[in-house]
Amino acid sequence: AEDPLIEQVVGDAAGDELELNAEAHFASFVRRFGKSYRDDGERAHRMSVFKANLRRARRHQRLDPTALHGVTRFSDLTPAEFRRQFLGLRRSSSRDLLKASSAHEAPILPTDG
Amino acid sequence: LPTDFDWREHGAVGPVKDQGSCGSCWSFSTTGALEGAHYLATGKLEVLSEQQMVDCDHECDPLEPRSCDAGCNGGLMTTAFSYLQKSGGLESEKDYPYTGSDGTCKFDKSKIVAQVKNFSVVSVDEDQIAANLVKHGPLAIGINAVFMQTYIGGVSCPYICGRHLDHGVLLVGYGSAGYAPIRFKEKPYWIIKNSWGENWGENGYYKICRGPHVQNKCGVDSMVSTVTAIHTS
Repeated sequence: AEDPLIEQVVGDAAGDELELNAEAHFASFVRRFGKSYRDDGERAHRMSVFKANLRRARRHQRLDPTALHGVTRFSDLTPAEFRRQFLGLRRSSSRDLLKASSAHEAPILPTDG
Repeated sequence: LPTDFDWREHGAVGPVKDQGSCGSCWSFSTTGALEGAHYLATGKLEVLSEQQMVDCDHECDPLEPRSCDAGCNGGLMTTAFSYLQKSGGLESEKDYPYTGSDGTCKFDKSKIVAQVKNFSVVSVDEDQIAANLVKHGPLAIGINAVFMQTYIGGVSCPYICGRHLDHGVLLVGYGSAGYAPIRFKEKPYWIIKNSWGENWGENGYYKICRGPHVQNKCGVDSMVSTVTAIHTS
């Protein structure tokens, strides 16, 4: 759902700069959020996830220009890890909720005036 | 309806909390809605316990008995409201503090501070959502959180965003014209309280655009529930 309709396939200067400095950005991220990894292997893996998330943040910025996207404390997590650890809503919709719970539909309220 | 409204300015919203590495967003959305409803019923803001629901709420969907509230493995706000009606209510955060992991139930009925009177599901209509927000207090909602992993600030209004819901949050207000995007117009937005601590987003809050031309962005209108609290002295 997050992929743009038209995907840029050639590099751009800002993107290349970001990639080149990914190690420095990662070191800054580790310091800022007090991250620690059990060994060098884990650190290298998190670094590669972080790099992917830098690209993802850039993609989000292009798709969502009225917000600011960038490095957050979740930048060393894959989307699946992020979902598992920080989300947790069972899938449902309003229609399902009405069927599934003892909830009733809220009465329609006046909205004029 | 007022053009702008924010329950934080009316004292109905507690401090931003942090769910840690635990899929318990649904319990934070539930406590946020009940904290607001309890404030409207009593005039007193009680910070309520998520851990009670994480440990004790195993309420299941009557149509899908295998789909149940399951602490750090996820849940649903309406089934949590249902649990709260059956169990009698919620203890305070102070009496039943959050640990961020699943534990055994230590619910003490004598320590209940807020009780659910009724709850209902609001139709997928932004005017009705706004009206219910203003009348009944902050609303428990579901959202697609894909853009929230990288969000830092501003009004989020992605051109494309999935509508499958994976995160429970709290709708606390709305603004009429908060940002001037490349779309050339000042656009209205919802104000959403998240449970990832104060250092995430705009002091723990997320803003996402709303209608008339961008309804249900990231599924924000599609799972909205409201709760009322029993007036206790």
